[in-house]
Amino acid sequence: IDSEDDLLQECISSAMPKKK
Amino acid sequence: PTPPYLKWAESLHSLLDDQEGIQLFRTFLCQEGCADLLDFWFACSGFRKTSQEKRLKLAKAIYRKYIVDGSGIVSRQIKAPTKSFIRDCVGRPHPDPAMFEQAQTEIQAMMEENTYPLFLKSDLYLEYT
Repeated sequence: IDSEDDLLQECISSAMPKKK
Repeated sequence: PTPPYLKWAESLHSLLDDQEGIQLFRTFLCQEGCADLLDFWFACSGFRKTSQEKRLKLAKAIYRKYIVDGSGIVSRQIKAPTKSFIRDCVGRPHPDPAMFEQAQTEIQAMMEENTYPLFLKSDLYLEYT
């Protein structure tokens, strides 16, 4: 389950805009 | 130049295109108990870009966290046919990268009509500006 949460977090972060 | 916080008031997309805007909007949604809406929206965007080998596992993770439990804020906002479409996709060995698109649209519409205007009127945003 932990790794599933990590995968989800990684996915959410990947979609966020990078710092300008 | 226009300060970022004025841009945030132009559209939901302008807000979600700025790191600080996202952070403040998320704080607001946490106060309202619906931060999952925003996390789900970004998860859907991230899912489209995910490599094929991770896609099935990620599809299941998104499905379990936000959709399968009908009492969750995201699940309650997604239409029944959209949910059954997602359930069918999760059961396939190669999920479609666009499988969450309709659900994302529904959640986005809900934020545009409801939480985003509330955010712009909130003390949190007004104090920030």
